[in-house]
Amino acid sequence: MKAIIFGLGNFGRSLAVKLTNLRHEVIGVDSNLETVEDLKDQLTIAICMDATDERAVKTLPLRDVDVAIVAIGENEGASILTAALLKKLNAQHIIGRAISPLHQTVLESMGISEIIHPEEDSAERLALRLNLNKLVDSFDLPGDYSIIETAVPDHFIGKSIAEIQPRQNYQVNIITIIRKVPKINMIGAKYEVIEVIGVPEADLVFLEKDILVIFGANKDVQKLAEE
Amino acid sequence: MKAIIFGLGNFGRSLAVKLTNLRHEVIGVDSNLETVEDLKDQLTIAICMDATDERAVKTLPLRDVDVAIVAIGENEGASILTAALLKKLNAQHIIGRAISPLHQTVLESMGISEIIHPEEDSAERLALRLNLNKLVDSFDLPGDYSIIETAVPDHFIGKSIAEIQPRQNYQVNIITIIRKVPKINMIGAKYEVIEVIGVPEADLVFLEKDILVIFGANKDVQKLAEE
Ligand SMILES: Nc1ncnc2c1ncn2[C@@H]1O[C@H](COP(=O)(O)OP(=O)(O)OP(=O)(O)O)[C@@H](O)[C@H]1O
Ligand SMILES: Nc1ncnc2c1ncn2[C@@H]1O[C@H](COP(=O)(O)OP(=O)(O)OP(=O)(O)O)[C@@H](O)[C@H]1O
Repeated sequence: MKAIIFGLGNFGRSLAVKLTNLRHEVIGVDSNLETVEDLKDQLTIAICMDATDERAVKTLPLRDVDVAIVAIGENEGASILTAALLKKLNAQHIIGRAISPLHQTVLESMGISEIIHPEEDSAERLALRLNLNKLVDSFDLPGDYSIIETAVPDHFIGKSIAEIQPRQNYQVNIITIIRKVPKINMIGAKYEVIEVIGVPEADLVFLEKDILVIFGANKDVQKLAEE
Repeated sequence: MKAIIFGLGNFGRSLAVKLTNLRHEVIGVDSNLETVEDLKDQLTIAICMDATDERAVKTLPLRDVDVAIVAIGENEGASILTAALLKKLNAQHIIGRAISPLHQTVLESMGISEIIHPEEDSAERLALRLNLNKLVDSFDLPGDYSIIETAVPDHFIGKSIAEIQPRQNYQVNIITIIRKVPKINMIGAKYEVIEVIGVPEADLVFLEKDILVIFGANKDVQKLAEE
């Protein structure tokens, strides 16, 4: 896959490097020369350019890439202008970034449907984690169902899935369990690794530090996460 | 739950507002008066203060809150100093924020184990989504298993779960399906809502725009997401 990323701040640079490491071709663009120099060896190509300068942006292979991402954030003006320019130059798949509701509205009115809010999304996930006492992490599903990781309730410990009967008694489906698993390394030394145990068998017994990954209706899942 | 959030930039303010809306007591702290004024009505309390000023921070009820979050980012110096100050004043649960690997290392060496990287985490999730063609979203699990949302493979459409036999033939567990569901509103008008259908029955038939939420070993899950 070919991608162009405009703006190599924290978000843009992490995205560019990650995609390059996943073996995609990434062109990174930033107006700060030092930033471009720093990333030269980590991306396919790093170019120093003002993303709002039409004559410069026109020289990029915009019709040839699969996705063009505007990762400029705080500089909302530049972020919007760059997105507008990409629209004008017919880039095929544009992903924008919005820092404020107004910023979001402007991008949407330009027909940019895919808009990322890095800080807001991370804040939301942390807020949900802090909100539910035993919640370790959660997965966004639309509507009234959730998938969450939660610390095992105390009264499950020492019992098996067959005894607990999560579907009948708690209306949740236990997808899997995350637990520390002892391993032996190449030189015979013991060590522990946090692992997912796969699809659980009915005779699996819950252990003290287990983290359950469960699926169910929000209120049922929250009930377990609050125990 | 009582929380103090230092730094009300994009991340800090979203977190503070979200937690307040979830009915927690939130004290928001920022050195920028305008920022504090803007948030006065949306938080329990908003205070204008330099988070690196020990005499000022000492006046906060640090021993009385459940969590103290340093949401200052770009100003790495202030972010680190604030975290150090909270450590010194014995705040019970400190969550830090790191913008660079050095920033992370300093916080870790101070004994701050919970560190958030808002931009980097969002970049990682977007990179994974772009990497797997039909991937809609993914949930981080340790080790070699994943939960992902993926567009339904073409050859599933029109068949039932019983016919497809996902566990035998694809080694994945279909947790649930996200699809558009027709509804009637209060005045009798029809509309559509994107919903999770709950735990799927064996006779459920896959439809064209379905999004499958599946669990399985990475390579099996990726195989489906690439079809
Ligand atoms: N007109 C422009 N053309 C090219 N690059 C730009 C332009 N304006 C800003 N940038 C670059 O975009 C990057 C992100 O800048 P911005 O000020 O938006 O930061 P930010 O919102 O703090 O980003 P992040 O949160 O990802 O760190 C910077 O490296 C900056 O040099
Ligand atoms: N010493 C300090 N004391 C209190 N507040 C501070 C201090 N330094 C910075 N802040 C506040 O922290 C907030 C975040 O600032 P920072 O420069 O870290 O931005 P940022 O990394 O771009 O944040 P975000 O990505 O969340 O928007 C700002 O509102 C700023 O006023």
